[in-house]
Amino acid sequence: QPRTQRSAGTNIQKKGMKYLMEFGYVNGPSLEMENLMSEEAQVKAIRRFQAFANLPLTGRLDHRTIEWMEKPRCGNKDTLP
Amino acid sequence: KRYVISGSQWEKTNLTFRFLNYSPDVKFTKIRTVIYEAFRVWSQVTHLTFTEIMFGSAKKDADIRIMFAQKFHHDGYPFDGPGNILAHAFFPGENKGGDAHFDDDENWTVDSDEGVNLFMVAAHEFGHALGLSHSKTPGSLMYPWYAGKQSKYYTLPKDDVEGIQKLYGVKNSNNTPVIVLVPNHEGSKEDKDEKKEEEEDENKDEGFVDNCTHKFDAITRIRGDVYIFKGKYFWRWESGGMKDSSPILITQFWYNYPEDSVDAVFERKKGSKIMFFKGNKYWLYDANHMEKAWPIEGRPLTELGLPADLKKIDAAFTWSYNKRTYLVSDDMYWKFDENENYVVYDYPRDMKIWQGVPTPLDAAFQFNDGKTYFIKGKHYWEFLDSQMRVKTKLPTGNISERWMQC
Repeated sequence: QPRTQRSAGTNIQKKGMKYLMEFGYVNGPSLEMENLMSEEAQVKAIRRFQAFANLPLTGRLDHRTIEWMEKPRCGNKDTLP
Repeated sequence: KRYVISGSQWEKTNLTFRFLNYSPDVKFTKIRTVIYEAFRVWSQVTHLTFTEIMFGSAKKDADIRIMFAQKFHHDGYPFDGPGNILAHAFFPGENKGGDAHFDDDENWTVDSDEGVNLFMVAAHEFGHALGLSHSKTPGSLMYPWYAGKQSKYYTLPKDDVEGIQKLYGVKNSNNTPVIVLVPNHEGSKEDKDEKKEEEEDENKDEGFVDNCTHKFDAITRIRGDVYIFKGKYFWRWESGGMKDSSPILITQFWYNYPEDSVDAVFERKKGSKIMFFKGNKYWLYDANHMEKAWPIEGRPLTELGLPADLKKIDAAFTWSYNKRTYLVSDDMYWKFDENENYVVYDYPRDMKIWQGVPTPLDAAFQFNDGKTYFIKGKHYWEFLDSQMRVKTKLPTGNISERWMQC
């Protein structure tokens, strides 16, 4: 992948993970943890979000999932710790 | 079941709230009206009541404190500028518990489809402040994503009703609020007498109104004369005595007045027009005629900036001390700006400030002697303006004797 595309992908991944941490989809103690998350944990967190938002459970930050993450919303978490 | 209980709830149902500030996007009086409506969404289906606290400095002066803020605002959840996160609220509890914060980088709107609809977001955030978490049911109020402006008459979706009633119980079946009047005493002799008299009054044949009756609906001064209203009649008192001991039908004098009684009335200084209040409506008269093109059914009190759920005005009077007009309902009062035809910012306030004035009032007015009198039941209280209190805790006198020559 060209560098710009690769870094954009990383950026989306970071933003996606930050979102999932912020709204309670990742059982990490704080936002600082997302770059230490395993691939598997990230897929699980994405699927949890897709289930809550009634999206197809792809486990990937696909276009539809990212679009949904950009919608205006309440700042409270979606799930209980 | 899709609603989610957050795990915390208030151990009481009579909750208090306070505005810490307002957004510059919308007239504060509209914000107040919208917030009242947003609370009503929840109080309509439970025993919850929400009472505004006007002043406070203590850390936790109200259960739910409402604040508009941008970016970092002294909690661990800074807002993110326009879009994305619109607001958040804290579940019930101490300190920040119950507080609701709105991102003031959003363009808050009330009636338009543009911007972010304050009513919908506030009603959602108050769900959190009461102990509800997000629901995954699209269409439910507790769905995390903003769904745009509500329809004109918003009713809480079933999922949310079940969630909140799980926490705070159900209003009785036909959905009228269960009002439990818990007498904190057997009722003093005074109350009993008052009650007996009220029953006597009610039992009186409607067609016969005795001017030595004991309870009046409204009293005011118009063009220097005192008008005393009871049911569908009124008496006119000119300096020196009753113009006529037999009462006059309101509709004989104020043409087309549609109601069978008056809650409150006062003469505006501006243009000497007369404002009648009944229920949650008001009428403006120019002398004996309803103001041109005034809807016969009256105009809503909300037009004056009063809350949508205000049931009635108990008294309207011009205070002798500052010549300003005040509207009183239950234990709250608003200062009314006649030029703006709107209540003044940062009201209502608590009637406690008028020390010794009994609420709910029946009437209040400034008499020819330049003093202000507060009326409840058959009694009146003279008010000492400079001391901001009634002259005596006990009533100053009896209305019928003073103004009805009884």
